[in-house]
Parts: sequence; structure tokens; C-alpha cells
Amino acid sequence: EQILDAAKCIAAATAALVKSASAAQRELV
Amino acid sequence: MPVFHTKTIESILEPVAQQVSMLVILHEEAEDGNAMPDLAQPVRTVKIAVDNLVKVGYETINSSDDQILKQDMPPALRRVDESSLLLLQASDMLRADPYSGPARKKLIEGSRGILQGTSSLLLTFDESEVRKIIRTCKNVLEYLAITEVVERMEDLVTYVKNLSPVITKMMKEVDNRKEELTHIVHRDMLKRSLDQVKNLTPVLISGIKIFITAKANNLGFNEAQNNRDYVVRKMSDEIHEIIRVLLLTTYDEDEWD
Repeated sequence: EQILDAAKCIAAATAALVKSASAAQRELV
Repeated sequence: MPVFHTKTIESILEPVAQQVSMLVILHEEAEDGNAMPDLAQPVRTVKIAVDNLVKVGYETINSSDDQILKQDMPPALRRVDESSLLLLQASDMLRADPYSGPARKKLIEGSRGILQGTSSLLLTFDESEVRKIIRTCKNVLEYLAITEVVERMEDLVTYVKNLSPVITKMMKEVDNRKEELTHIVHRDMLKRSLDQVKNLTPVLISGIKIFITAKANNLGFNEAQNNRDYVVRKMSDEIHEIIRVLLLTTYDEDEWD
């Protein structure tokens, strides 16, 4: 289903974004 | 961690849910924070994915005849879209000030919103798929309800010819759904009811045959009728149980909060 593929793309893109942001925070903790 | 109702939803959302949880924890542990990197590119990638989901979502809405899906999907799409705007704002604010606290909060809010909106969207879509399976189940129930009109062998041939593909379709759809569920108890309940329907189907045909013969010979008519009706009731009960279990979810959107 197209909608599942589109949701997978969002999830992957959001996870990558959040991971980038976390990496910067992690250096401090 | 929240429990996702199906393996598909779990496989899509679990990795991002973990990342968002981690970001929240890190944010809370290091309130002042390090300088954030430039998030413009990953945010743009998210926005492109969101725009595509919104497009595909509205295409799904427009091509569907499911009124509940038509009603429930737009708010989820709006949630995702609005959350992506928060991410864009956060990215702009962080470019101006990599230490900005409000920007970090927007980043978390936007990420959470995308997670929640995508989750609602997938749940809405999943519920619509479940309604399709339930329609197939109800189709079988309709055939079972007319069993009593089968009084001759010719009727039985037609009855079996019509009932078999519908029962096969139902068994296949419910079996696939069973495999999708993350809850073992629900899976086992579906399996038990499916096995019952599978075992009772030949018993039903045999029962109708005995009823037709008993009617023709005027011998043991009441017993044959009672036996046939019992099997019909038993099968109907199992299919109602399948429908009940198909509608069970443990999903609770509040868990995200």
C-alpha cells in the first residue's frame, strides 16, 4: 500500500533527524 | 514503551519512537544543551516525506468508500503536516541560535507530533482494513442465515458453490490478520475460532445433507433439523467472536503523551 510506504519514509526521515539532534545533545550528557 | 497493535505499525513506528524518546531524555538531562548542528537538510527530507504522505493520504481518502476513514484520516494528516512546520521553524531558529531552548522544544514537539499523527493515520488505515475483513465475515454470516432454505440436493450444490469461496476468503483474510497482530492472546483467540469454523464447515454440509434426506424420507426430521441448526449457530457464534476479536486493540494514543 502506498500509504504504508509513505509512512515508512516519514518515520525513517524523522528518526534520522532526531538522531542528528540527539547526537549533539549526547556529547554534553 | 507503547504497544503497537500490528507488526506493520510496530515496524514503522518503533524505531522513530525510540529516537524521539531518546531525544526527550537527552534534552531533559542536558537542559542547557550543546550547540545543535544545522538540521536544515534532515528537516527538508522530513518535509518532502510529509508532503508525499499528505498527497497519498488524500488520494486514499478520495478513492475510498469507507466513510469512517474519510472522516478520521484528514485530522491525522493535518497533525503530521502542522508538525512538520514546527520542525521547519525549529530548524530556522537553530540556524540563528544553535543554543535556542524554544527551538529545541519545537523540535521535540514537531517530532512527537509527526509520530502521533503518523500513528493515528496508520491506525485509521488499519481500522479500515479490519472493516473490510469484517464485511467478508458478515457475508459468511448471511449465507449461514439462509441455510434453512436448503431443502433439496440441488439447493445444497448451489449453496456449497456459493458458500465455499466466501468462507475460504474469510479464512484467508482472518489468518493473514492473525499473523499481523502483536498480541499473542488475540492471535490465539482468532486461531481457535478459525479452527472451529474450519472443522465445522464439513459438519455443516453433512448436517444439511442428513436434513434433506430425513425430510425426503420423513425419518428423524426433527433431530436432523436440530443438529443442522446447532452447527449453524455454533459457526455463527465463532464468526461473531472473530469479529469481536478483530475489533480489539490495546492502542492508546495517550501513551505518547
